[in-house]
Amino acid sequence: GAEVSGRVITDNPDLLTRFDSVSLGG
Amino acid sequence: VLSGSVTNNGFFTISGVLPGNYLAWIEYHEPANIYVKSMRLDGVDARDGFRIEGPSPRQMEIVLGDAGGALDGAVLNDKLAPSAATVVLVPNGSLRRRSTAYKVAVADPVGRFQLQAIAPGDYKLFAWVDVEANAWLDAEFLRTYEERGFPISVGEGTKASVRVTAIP
Repeated sequence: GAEVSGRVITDNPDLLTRFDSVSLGG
Repeated sequence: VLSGSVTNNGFFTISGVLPGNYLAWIEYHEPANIYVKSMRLDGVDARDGFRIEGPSPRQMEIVLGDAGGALDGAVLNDKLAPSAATVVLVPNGSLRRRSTAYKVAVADPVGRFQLQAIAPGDYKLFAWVDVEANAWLDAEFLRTYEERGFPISVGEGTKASVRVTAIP
C-alpha cells in the first residue's frame, strides 16, 4: 500500500500536544 | 481505519494505505476548540475525500484554526414557545459527505443551545424535536427537510445568536 505522510500545522503550538493521530477511513 | 500518531511537531505517517476512496480526520484526547482550515493531499483539496490509486507515497498537509465561529440561540415551536430539540448545523455542498463538518447540540427544555469551533462557511441550521441520531447524515432524509433549514454564514471568530423553529 501507499504511505501517506504529512504534517498538522496550527498557529497555536500548544494544540499539537493534544492530538493523538491522523486517521484514514473509507 | 488506518492511523498514524502525530508527533509534538505535528508530523505523522500512515503506512499500508490500499487503493480506495478515503476521508481523513484528526483524533485528539483533550477537547480543543479547533476546526480544519484546509486539508490538502499533494496540493489538492482533500477535505471532502480523496482517492489512493497505487503505492506512490503521498503528502498531506492539514492546517487547523482555533478561531472558529460560535453560534447560540433558542429553539421555538410553532406557537413561539421554547422547545427542547436536537440542533444540527449542516454544511452546504460537498462537505455534507464529511460527518465531522456537522455540528450538533441538544437544546435544553427552554430551548437554549450553543455551538462552538465552527469552521467558516455556509450552513443550514435544523432543530428536530424528535430525530434519530445521525439521521441527518442521510442525504435522502435531509432532502425531506431541506426547506426547513435556516441558512447561516459563519466567519472566522464570529459569534451569532439565532432563533430557529423546531421541526415537530
